[in-house]
Amino acid sequence: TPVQNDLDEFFAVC
Amino acid sequence: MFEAKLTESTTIKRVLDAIKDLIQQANFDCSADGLSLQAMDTPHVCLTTMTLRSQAFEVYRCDRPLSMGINLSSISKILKCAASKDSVKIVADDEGADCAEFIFENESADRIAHFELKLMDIDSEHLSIPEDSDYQAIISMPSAEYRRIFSDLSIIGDTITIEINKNTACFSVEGDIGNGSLNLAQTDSADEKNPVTINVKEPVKMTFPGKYLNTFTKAVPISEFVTLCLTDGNPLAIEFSLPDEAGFVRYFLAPKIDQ
Repeated sequence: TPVQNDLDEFFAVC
Repeated sequence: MFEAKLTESTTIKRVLDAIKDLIQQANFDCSADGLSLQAMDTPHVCLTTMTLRSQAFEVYRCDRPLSMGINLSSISKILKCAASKDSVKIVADDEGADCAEFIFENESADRIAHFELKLMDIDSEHLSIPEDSDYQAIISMPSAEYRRIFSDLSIIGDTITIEINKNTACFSVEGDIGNGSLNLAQTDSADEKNPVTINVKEPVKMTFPGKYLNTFTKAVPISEFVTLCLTDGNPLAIEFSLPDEAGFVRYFLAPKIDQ
């Protein structure tokens, strides 16, 4: 089953 | 002093409808440029951003940047009290206000309603979202088509794959009851009434949760068209733009990955 990614790794905190 | 007046409440009602099922509370950042918001949903799978530019408003004044922490369900309750043709004025003190004032006025200006919404202190991190990154594939379609595709497919199952090749997009679903797919080709002529345009730098195939793609259909009333931008391994960016560059609602959805 595909696992959902987490967005945290895509967007850096300013 | 912050003061912003919309000629019709419809604009903000539609924008809130598009985001309130994904976000419970958020900071509305007010600056001279306009009103904006960004927030992740609780599982950190979807980032929602919204901007209402100052030109969207009939009156717009923001002396100093301020952040209003707002519960989305509360602001929606207050805006239900505005008729769609009523104007909406939002007023807040930019020196640590603990509430924002909402004033609804009908077209003949003989019915004026005042509401006060309590503001909240919300700890939120500001995320740097890459601007217009180099996407592998961009597809634009009528938003009514978007609604039809994803409301249909998400009934069958939650695993929806989007595959874009030269001039064709394929949307497919796998579910417990079976599976399905739909092919959408780029429309031939530019003067077609409901154009679908597909720009592909590299073919791309990615899988997303149907539940979210279906939730984004709440933004359909905002815009006649929707744009989907895909790059393998990156979040899917979906944009619904308000008319006359008045603003937009954008969603970033994390892809599903095979493990």
